[in-house]
Amino acid sequence: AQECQNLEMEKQQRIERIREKRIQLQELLLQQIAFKNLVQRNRHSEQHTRGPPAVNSTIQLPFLILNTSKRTVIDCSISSDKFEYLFNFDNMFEIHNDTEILKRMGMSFGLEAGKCSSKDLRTAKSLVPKALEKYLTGI
Amino acid sequence: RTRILVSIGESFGTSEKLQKINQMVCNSDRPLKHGAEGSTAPKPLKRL
Amino acid sequence: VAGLQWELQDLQDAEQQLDTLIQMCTTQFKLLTEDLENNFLQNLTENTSAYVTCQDLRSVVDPSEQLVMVIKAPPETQMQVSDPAEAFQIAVKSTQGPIDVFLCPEE
Repeated sequence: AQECQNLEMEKQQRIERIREKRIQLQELLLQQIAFKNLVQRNRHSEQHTRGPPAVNSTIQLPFLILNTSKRTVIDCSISSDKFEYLFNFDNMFEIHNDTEILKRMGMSFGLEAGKCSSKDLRTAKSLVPKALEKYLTGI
Repeated sequence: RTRILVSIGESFGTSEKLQKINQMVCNSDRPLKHGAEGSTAPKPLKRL
Repeated sequence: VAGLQWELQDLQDAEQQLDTLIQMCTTQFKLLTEDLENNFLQNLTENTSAYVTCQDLRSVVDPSEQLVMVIKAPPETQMQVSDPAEAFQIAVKSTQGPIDVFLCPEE
């Protein structure tokens, strides 16, 4: 009975780890799809506009976005070598990474919300390794 | 007191921790300076 | 016990397969970003093509009401967020290079 109990506990732990790893793999897949889709979109638009947009109007990945109300007062201290920043806000703020921004831009075809047309699903599958296609359908 | 520490600069990743930070900040009961002038909470991102 | 051991073996195989796929995905993604970076650094391309425009940002965060700050930091940069009950404070510390912070222009 004791051995059964130990095995049962180990089984539950393994099931939980598998669940977490599935989520991690799906997140990696979405990131990869969003990234490749963004690169394709940029190259495509550069062909139309005969060259990349002005450097000061583009933000290279990776980056973080912090947004807050315009009425927020931000006190910012910066070290002379720009290795350290300290921000004090008098209001709430939100932080998002590039993946979240790309998803909001629709670069992952809405897969994260489980809504994706069959055409987009085909395109998404073409952006991931063959061995991972079935995970996309699972998402 | 540091509540959450995130390693950034890695391309892609840390989404979960950032969501935790946003929830922690949003749910804080800290008195807001502009409270009287209506809600000035950060506006959630749009989804295109 | 025998039944549980069979189940555990299946679960172990499933977990190992996931580990392999995660590793493959991570490696492939790293190679992809490094390729784009190297092409750009060797002047093979005018840019890495891995960028968003300010217009993209404005389409996702409403700039008429929101202030949008962009933080670009080298790898392993640490971001410390204080306990909001004490202060809305963020400290960003890099060990590998300067941090770039700028506001997304409203238009």
